[in-house]
Amino acid sequence: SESELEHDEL
Amino acid sequence: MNIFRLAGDMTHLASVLVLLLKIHTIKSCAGVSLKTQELYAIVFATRYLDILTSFVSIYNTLMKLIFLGSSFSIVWYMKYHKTVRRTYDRDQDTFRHWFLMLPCLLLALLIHEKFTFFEVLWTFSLYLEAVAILPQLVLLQRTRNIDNLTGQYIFLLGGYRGFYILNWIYRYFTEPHYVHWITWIAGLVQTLLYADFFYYYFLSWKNNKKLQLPA
Repeated sequence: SESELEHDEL
Repeated sequence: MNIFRLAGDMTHLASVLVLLLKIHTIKSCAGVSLKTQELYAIVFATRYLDILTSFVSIYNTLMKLIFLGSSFSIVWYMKYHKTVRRTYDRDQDTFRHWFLMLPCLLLALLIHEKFTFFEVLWTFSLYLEAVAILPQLVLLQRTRNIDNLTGQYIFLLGGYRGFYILNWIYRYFTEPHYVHWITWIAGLVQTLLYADFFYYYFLSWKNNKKLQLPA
């Protein structure tokens, strides 16, 4: 799938 | 959210506030590198492109807006504000910062976690942030005249990087599957660049002398 990685940091 | 991440974000926020305080209240940007500030504006613009499409928390979105707004307004102040721009050390701030962008982009195209538009740009922002402080460090060496606010600004920025490393170590041991090699290596390189500055910062603090970097 084309889902993006989860980025939970700034 | 752990205490190290929060401390990192707060020192980052404090660094931006110190810089805005200097620019807004004293109406001076002496000793501040416009090149570095332009790179930070690009770093945040490319990293937070997902601000509308990916929601993590109100905290995250708010911080993204603060870092985007502050970095672009600092660049605006230094370039266009009639009083502030006169205090800019134009002749000393000659680092060819745009040349840092191409290798960072190529590296992001080659080394990334996932080959998608947002992910490559996110990775590019990590690489660029790692080296964005270089024009500022070069300017510090050249001007040899570092006021307290500029020194504190860079000290706080370095602190932010240090806390993020502690945050990664903490998360690695407390969260399963938390592995982000690219973020870690880029972050480590960035922090090592500050290590030199920190060394001279503490040396000057210990000897109770004005901060001066070797040529």
